[in-house]
Amino acid sequence: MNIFRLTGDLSHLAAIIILLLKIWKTRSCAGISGKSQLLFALVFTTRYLDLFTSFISLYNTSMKLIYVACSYATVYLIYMKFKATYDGNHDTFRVEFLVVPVGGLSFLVNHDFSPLEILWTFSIYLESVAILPQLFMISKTGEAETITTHYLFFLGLYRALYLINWIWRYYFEGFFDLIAVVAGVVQTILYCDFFYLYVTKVLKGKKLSLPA
Amino acid sequence: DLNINPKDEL
Repeated sequence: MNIFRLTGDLSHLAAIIILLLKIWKTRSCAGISGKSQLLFALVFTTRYLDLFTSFISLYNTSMKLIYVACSYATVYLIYMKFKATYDGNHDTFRVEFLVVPVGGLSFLVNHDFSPLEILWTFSIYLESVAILPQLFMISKTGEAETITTHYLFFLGLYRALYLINWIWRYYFEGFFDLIAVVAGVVQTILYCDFFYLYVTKVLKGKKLSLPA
Repeated sequence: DLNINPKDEL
């Protein structure tokens, strides 16, 4: 565990908590893509099946349980408790265009052709693109609430910090996982445009809105 | 070494 990995995990946790609190405090999930949140719940479910097969550390187990629980809580708030505030008309990204190719790819390109490993690979590939429905929704409405941009910032920062973690681990531990690294690079690149808007607009106190 | 299992990262 190095500092980049730890801050990456904490950044991920911050993103998840920010989103949950935003929905809970405002009693509304307006502007949030339920589809992205469903995909993230699927990502955590398929990745953390190893909770049943191997124990790594108390930290590892607790974080996994927190991520899974929070992602299901978020989906519950969007599709059940605050369903009336869910902006389904703008959440129109076709998720099958992500899930089907990603499913196919995880069968073709993986470290080991076993059920758990394929599901882990699926989750890594799916996570890299799971934010697309949310970004699509923002591009459609042309704006995002500031709190939503904070959520996106920490969610993007998490994978960027993991990239530094992987460079660190390559040099100091000889650790290298090509699948995770390539997917992590793709995932981080998807946030670049947003990072630019976040720094040039949101951090200067302006609302994130896109030109019409 | 592909570090297949266990997965120590989240």
